[in-house]
Amino acid sequence: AVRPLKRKRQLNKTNQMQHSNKHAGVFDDGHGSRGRDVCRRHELYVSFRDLGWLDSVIAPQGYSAYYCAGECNYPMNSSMNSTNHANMQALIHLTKPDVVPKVCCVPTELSAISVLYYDRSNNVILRKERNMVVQACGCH
Amino acid sequence: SGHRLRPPYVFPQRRLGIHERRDMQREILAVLGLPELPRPRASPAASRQPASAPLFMLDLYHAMADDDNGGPPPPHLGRSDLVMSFVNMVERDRTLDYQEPHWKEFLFDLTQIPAGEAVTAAEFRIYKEPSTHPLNTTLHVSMFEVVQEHSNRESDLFFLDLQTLRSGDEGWLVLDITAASDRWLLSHNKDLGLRLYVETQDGHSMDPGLAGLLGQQAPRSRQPFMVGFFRASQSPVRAPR
Repeated sequence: AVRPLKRKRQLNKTNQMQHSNKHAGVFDDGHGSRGRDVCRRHELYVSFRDLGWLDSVIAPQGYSAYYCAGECNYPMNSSMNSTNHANMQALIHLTKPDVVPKVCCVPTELSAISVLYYDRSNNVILRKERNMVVQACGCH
Repeated sequence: SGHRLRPPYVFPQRRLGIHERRDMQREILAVLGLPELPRPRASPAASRQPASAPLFMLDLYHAMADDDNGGPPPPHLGRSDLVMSFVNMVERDRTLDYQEPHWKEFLFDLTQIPAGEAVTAAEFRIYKEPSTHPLNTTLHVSMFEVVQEHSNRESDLFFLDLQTLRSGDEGWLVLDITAASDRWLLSHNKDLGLRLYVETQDGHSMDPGLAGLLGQQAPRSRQPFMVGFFRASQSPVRAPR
């Protein structure tokens, strides 16, 4: 009986964690900032519906923006999309952590989204916004 | 404080106040390049708005999405990052006076064009139904920009495009009006006037309506509209707030 409770409390904590991240219209996958996993892409959905814009935005109803988070520690394997420089910086960080910062987990490939909406004169506008969706993360 | 090793990417966990949420939404809109406040809830008048432009733009939206996934971009779309359709329109006809050439004129409000956008292409789209008189003949449809109107004489016109078709043809007629964009970028607040003429093979002027060209009286999905394709001429500088 205790374990389910513990698990329930654990779930509540996770939900609470997700809830606190749930600013109107922005959801992430909740465990992105806790686990010590390696640099990778995490789910982050921006919902136009929850932002109350569906009177103006015809399509889409939201989009997956994603974000990058995770550790960039030496040695970095190929999946971490790192550069020689990043490997060098990670090595030097090990020897001088107060001087040289850690290598950052950042987007290395981004793509555009298109948004179809009404403007104030009821004209229909199609706008392409570049660099809005993370396609890949890496250590840099 | 640097000594107590905080998890490297924990974000401050606190609820945003009402004003902060409103500011946050405004910032998200700015990042998306959208106008500041969403359009007010659709008024009843909006339901009588032409549906032709939204339907066309929805097709462009899907084509742009395909373009992102490597599909062939439709014409004009590949070089544009903004497409605007204009429906706010006033329509004027001169079709009753038998001596003058007949024409149909369309006025468009271009005030919503954002600054810093360069026109890559512009089209005027009007739907043509099959026309029976005269039967099975060639029609020449020409489009002009009304540059300057005069009370005592004909307006100054600037030729834009000419299309030749058969009286029995049906479908969307697309007229290239890109050449008019030089002027409209200089004077946003002046309505753009487009004038349409139809002539038969032997040069007689014809009422565009009789030729099957539908104006504002057409069903909502077939009303004429204008489309502008734009490219941002410089990367938008986001003012610090």
